[in-house]
Amino acid sequence: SLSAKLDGIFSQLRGRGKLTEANIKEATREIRLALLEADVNFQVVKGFVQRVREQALGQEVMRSLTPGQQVVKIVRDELTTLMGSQHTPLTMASQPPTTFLLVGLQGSGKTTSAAKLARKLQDMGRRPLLVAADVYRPAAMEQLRLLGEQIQTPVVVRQGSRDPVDICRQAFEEAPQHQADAIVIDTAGRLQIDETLMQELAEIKTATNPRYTFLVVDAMTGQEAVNVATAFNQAVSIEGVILTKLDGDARGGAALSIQAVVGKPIQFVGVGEKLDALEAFHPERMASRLLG
Amino acid sequence: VFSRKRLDIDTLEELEEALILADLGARTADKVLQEVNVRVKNRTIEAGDGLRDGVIDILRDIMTGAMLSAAETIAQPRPWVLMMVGVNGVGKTTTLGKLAHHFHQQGGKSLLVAADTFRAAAIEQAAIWSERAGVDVIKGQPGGDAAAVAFDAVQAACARRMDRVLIDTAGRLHTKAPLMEELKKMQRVLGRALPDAPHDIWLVLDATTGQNGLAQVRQFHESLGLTGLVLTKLDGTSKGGIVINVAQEFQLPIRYIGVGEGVDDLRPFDVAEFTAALFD
Ligand SMILES: Nc1nc2c(ncn2[C@@H]2O[C@H](COP(=O)(O)OP(=O)(O)OP(=O)(O)O)[C@@H](O)[C@H]2O)c(=O)[nH]1
Ligand SMILES: Nc1nc2c(ncn2[C@@H]2O[C@H](COP(=O)(O)OP(=O)(O)OP(=O)(O)O)[C@@H](O)[C@H]2O)c(=O)[nH]1
Ligand SMILES: [Mg+2]
Ligand SMILES: [Mg+2]
Repeated sequence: SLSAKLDGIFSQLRGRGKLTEANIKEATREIRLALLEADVNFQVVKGFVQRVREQALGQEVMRSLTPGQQVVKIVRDELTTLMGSQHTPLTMASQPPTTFLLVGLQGSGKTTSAAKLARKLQDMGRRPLLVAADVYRPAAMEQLRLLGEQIQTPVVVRQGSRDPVDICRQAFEEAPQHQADAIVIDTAGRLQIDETLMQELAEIKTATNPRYTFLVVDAMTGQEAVNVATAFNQAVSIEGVILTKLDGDARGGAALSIQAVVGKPIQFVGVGEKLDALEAFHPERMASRLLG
Repeated sequence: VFSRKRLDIDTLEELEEALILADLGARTADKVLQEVNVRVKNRTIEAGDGLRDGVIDILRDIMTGAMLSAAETIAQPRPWVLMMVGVNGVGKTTTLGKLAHHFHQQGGKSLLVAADTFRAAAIEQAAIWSERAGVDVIKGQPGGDAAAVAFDAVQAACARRMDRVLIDTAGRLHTKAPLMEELKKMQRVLGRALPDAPHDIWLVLDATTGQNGLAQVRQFHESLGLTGLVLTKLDGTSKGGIVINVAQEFQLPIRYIGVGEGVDDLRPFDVAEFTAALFD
């Protein structure tokens, strides 16, 4: 683990002394490797390591911590600050319905997360309506329909339709019948470089005016996470990220990268395939995960 | 980086950045840089255009094990049984549909087996792909025993003298031991339906995956003994460099790549194209 490596690096530093350029250099090398291994973006790692270096240099060795522990503390605090400072709980629109739009690359977990979000809204006392607006993927609408059934939530399904904007419009018209005060829209996976589909997404956003647009990101995403998030944010301005499949051993560096570059927080994390597996994001836990 | 006339520290740093951005990972990138230094010393690499070709040569050497992907010369027992495995959402079902179409065009009778009995609408999804591909499908029951579905399908394929059995399995994270056990069980059960089946087990890797891809290959390989990889979503901006990291440790041929969501968006893996594209 990084803590163990840092302890090893500073084991020569005993009693009173300062953290110096020389011993910091080896430490920052280990920190850099750990974060890159965790899929944090190259440029984000560069800036992060620089900040840690600046904070560590010249610090007096504390009596209560070993120098290694001290550097770990600096790293952990810096990570938690980066990821925690913008977290806010969900708030509903003053006028119902509160609309949620889920977007992202293929296979990231949007459909599953849409149902999980609906279930969470139910737990919060809301009445959600799910909208199956993926007109491309085989059996996508059926998938959401079945998930809605599992949590006794109505789903707007228009099997023959090739028009997601129209499906959404119909959903808004249908909402009062279900006394729905929240609408959760599942969209098709798409590449951020697909101009036609990104334009379609912008049209869906305009037509539905969501309070929350969530980018759904797979925790195992590598270096491209920043480019993907930046492009989606430019096309449809996201409020936050849902980071999925964190029940595996992917370190999830994409979380840090996206927050650092796009400035949008992780709102929820997906921690399993079942519909109750959606949790609030805990920055300190993520910091530990990133440090490995 | 390749327009530089000299191999100075800046050039090497830029090269390192390009490799890491392509998801090779810091350690593999470092190995490549060390090899660049070696080849510069013995003059097999020069600056300028020479550097680009030199790096591509190094990458190709690493990928030699992944190049046994003469995908069309797959051993052909009859029926040939393939299991498609991998973590959630990487493109197993879609890839199997594309493969079924590809084999159908080649001739012979393929049977698609919708053995993901867990995820909502997985069987319906596979069934639609079988229609697109023009092949028969055997559908499990949601909640049913996936291994039993696979067993029955292979028996049916033998009885009907079919050529290929293509088995779709549910996505699962490699860290979940009970789910990995399920796959091992399917593997054992298939061996009882037909000796030596499954003849191939391919792991599907998503090109957008970072360093976790190595852990996926390691765990699935350890549990099952993989005979190949498929790299999907290369039509996106991720370079899929994780397979170079994988190639350092495992000699697993990359059979095909996925380059889109349509039935024809499947290509045999071409190491020259792949390594060149890393620097586009
Ligand atoms: N283990 C785990 N699996 C997840 C999680 N979230 C989603 N999945 C699984 O990931 C796979 C893909 O999920 P989907 O919801 O179909 O993904 P999607 O983004 O809607 O996919 P497209 O519509 O094709 O773009 C499925 O097998 C899900 O069960 C999670 O948090 N943990
Ligand atoms: N752009 C692109 N999308 C792909 C490719 N391969 C698969 N997809 C998409 O990725 C998403 C997930 O594909 P699936 O075939 O459902 O993935 P899976 O591995 O079977 O998922 P689970 O069964 O839920 O684990 C779908 O939206 C596919 O259309 C590819 O090569 N390129
Ligand atoms: Mg979906
Ligand atoms: Mg599938």
